[in-house]
Amino acid sequence: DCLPAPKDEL
Amino acid sequence: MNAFRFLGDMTHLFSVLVLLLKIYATKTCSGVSRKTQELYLLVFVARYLDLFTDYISLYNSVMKIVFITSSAAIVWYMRRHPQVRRTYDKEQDTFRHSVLVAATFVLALIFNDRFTFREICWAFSIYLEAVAILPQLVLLQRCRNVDNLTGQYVFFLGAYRAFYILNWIYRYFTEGHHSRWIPWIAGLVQTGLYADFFYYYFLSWKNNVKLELPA
Repeated sequence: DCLPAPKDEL
Repeated sequence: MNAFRFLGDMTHLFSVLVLLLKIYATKTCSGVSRKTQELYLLVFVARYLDLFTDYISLYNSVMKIVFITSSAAIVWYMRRHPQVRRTYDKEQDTFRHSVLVAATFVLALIFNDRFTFREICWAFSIYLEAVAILPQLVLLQRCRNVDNLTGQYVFFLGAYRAFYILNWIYRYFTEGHHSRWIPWIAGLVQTGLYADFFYYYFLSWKNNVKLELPA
């Protein structure tokens, strides 16, 4: 829950 | 990947391709800001440095390559193509884009996820993307009469931002991650810059008249 959003966007 | 993210990517892709095809087919680039295009090229290169180190998906990799090459092609046309370069409104395109680069780079040095080369490049690309449209908006305002394709280019770019914000809202509620505030703030600023343009674009569409921005 505390993980930051992954940088998987463009 | 949710529908908002996909539509955002597609409108983004479409905007760049519309511009490239306009330049390629008409051999003119009047009304297009070379400074904005150079800023976008810098944005893509700085952010997609991870192309060779972090693999996310084939979709991501292909899109990254397409964005880098298509924006490089636009800049090449505007700088090097014998016919296209003569149609560039150099005297009108006077926005000091080096100031934007310097300011967003300093911002990235201060506000980043980690003080590493990659993370600073990433934050820099996010901040620079947020303001990269400014030279184009200023040029559009100076030219007053905006030709259809240039208007559509800016419209699709704005639509891309709007879809990305919907994507983040969707992801916030459906995934357990806590949000990154850097893209949120930069994304809201970036979308806000289009609000004025959208208003006049909508008016011209509703009244079925040519898009004209107020001086």
